[in-house]
Amino acid sequence: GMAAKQKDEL
Amino acid sequence: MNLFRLLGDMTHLLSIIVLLLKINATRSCRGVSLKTQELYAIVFVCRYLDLFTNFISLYNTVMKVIFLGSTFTIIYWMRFHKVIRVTYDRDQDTFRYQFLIIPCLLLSLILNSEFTVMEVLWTFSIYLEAVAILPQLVLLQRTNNIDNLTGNYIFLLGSYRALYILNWIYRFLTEPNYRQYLVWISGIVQTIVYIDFFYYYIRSWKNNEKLSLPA
Repeated sequence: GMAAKQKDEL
Repeated sequence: MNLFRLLGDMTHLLSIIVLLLKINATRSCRGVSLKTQELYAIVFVCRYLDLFTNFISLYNTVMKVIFLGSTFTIIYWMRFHKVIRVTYDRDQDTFRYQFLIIPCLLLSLILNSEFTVMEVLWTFSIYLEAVAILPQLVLLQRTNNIDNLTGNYIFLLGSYRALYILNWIYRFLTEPNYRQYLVWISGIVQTIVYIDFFYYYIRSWKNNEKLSLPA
């Protein structure tokens, strides 16, 4: 989902 | 992962390496703000809680561990190293944590994408990162004779933020439904914080003068 996707950035 | 993102991360990594090398080689942390380093430690701890719950990639995990480890190393040196801690500008590094931490915490409780502990702490870390450099900039303004490495450290950190904005533009144009408004706005605020510094940094470099910020 969107929330998990955001967290691929440091 | 696109080129801007990779360059951004590498610039961020380089900034930390420059700081570690400076402190280790000169045995001095003169001009370095412990407050900023401790704020970054809070930022990394709150953001990287997902190290234990959400595996993204080996790259991601390794970078997170490096950011946490290096920041805690710098804090340890500045607080406890027999030689280095004496060189810390304690009396000049007076910015108060609570002026940044409390507003960011309140904002993250109000403005978040999901009201869970993990998500609020993650959002808090995004807001806090945007302003964590402020104690360092204030200290820089107070310290005469800023050494080149401290100036380069801040310049690299600002460059990393600028590259992240390019990364977001690239992702927005290439990935369907890619949006993260809170992160974008915080990131833009964070980059704006550096503009004044960039102006004086580039000017001193062009004129071949030592960097100094006007009071």
